[in-house]
Amino acid sequence: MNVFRILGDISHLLAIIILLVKIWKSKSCAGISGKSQILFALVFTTRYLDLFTTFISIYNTVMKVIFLLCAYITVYMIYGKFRKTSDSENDSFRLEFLLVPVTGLSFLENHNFTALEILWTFSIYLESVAILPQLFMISKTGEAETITTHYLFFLGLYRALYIANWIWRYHTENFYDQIAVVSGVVQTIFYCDFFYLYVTKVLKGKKLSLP
Amino acid sequence: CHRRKAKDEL
Repeated sequence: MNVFRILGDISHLLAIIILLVKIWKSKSCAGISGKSQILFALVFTTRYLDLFTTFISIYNTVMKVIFLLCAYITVYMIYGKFRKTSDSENDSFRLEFLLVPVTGLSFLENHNFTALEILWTFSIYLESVAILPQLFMISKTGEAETITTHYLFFLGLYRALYIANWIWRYHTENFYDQIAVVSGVVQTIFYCDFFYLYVTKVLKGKKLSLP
Repeated sequence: CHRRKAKDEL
């Protein structure tokens, strides 16, 4: 495990915790796309099925369980506990536009044509587009609370650090995974526009609002 | 180069 990988994982965890604490403290999930959170829960569920089949390390197992738990708690907060505060009107991204192509692609382009492998591939492809309902919601309402932008920043940072991790692993271990790398790069590109707004607005103390 | 799976990653 290299420094980019561990910082990436910490950044990912921090993003998830920021979102949970924000919802919990404000007792509201306004401005948060429940659809993106459902997709992330689906991503973790389909990817971490190997919890039952392969043991990698204590770290790996613990982090997977934490990510799964946090994802389901977040979905519960949005659609259960604080349902009345959710912005379902603005969360209007059509999930089938993501799920249908992602399912098709995971059957076509995978390492092995086995159930577990196809589900793993599905989770990799789905993660690369799972944030789109959230970004769509922000572009629709034209604004985002500052704390929501911190969540997105750490989520994007996690992706960027994973790319650094892959470059490192390619040079030191001669390791790379084409499916993960291509999807990871696509995913990171989706955050570029947001990163620009984050640096030029949020870091200068302004609220993120679109013209 | 190998084309292995990134199964040890999260």
